[in-house]
Amino acid sequence: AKPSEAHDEL
Amino acid sequence: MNVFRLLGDLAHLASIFILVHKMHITRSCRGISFKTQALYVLVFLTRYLDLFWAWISWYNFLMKIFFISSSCYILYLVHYRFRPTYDPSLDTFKVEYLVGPCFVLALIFNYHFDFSEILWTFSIYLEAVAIFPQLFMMQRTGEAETITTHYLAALGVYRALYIPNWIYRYYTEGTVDPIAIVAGIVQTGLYLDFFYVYVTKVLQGQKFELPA
Repeated sequence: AKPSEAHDEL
Repeated sequence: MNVFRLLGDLAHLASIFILVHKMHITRSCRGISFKTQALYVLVFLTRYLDLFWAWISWYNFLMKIFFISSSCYILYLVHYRFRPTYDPSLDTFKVEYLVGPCFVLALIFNYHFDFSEILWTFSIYLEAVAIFPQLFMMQRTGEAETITTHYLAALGVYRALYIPNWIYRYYTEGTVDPIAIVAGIVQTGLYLDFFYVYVTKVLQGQKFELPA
């Protein structure tokens, strides 16, 4: 997955 | 989720509880930079506004709510409740020097040139340097209360623990988030001087004092 697809970290 | 990120987030939570506890037991915000705390409000608002349109998990959602509300509460404590104990003449770092460049960097180095992505990127860059006014203030006074140093240590450890998390995620999921990684390394690097004094002095039972 590309990092920009979802920011799942806080 | 992995153990590094979980411990990092717990350290972040702990830092906030330590800070609020410090202000309540000493009934003051002495030694705390209002500017740094205001920058954290800006960081959390610009990063976590996506809770209105991006669903990750209950953990993610509740943490976002907590960080936004606790940072606003801390700002209230410093700015209203304990205002008489705040000394603006010690908190003189110019935040424009941080906010402006971070915004420009976010416009240039981002994953997508759209509103929510620029906000996210800006918040990542700003978080990396938001501690500057606080460190600057300690540099000026040359000392810090022990509980304030525990707050800063927990806050520094939080982002430091994200680094092994990123390494772990690279090997297990193949994900790489260069913007977060570079900013996170810079952010952790800013704490190195502090960590050195914290480990060699505070953890040995001495007062946090910087060499004159």
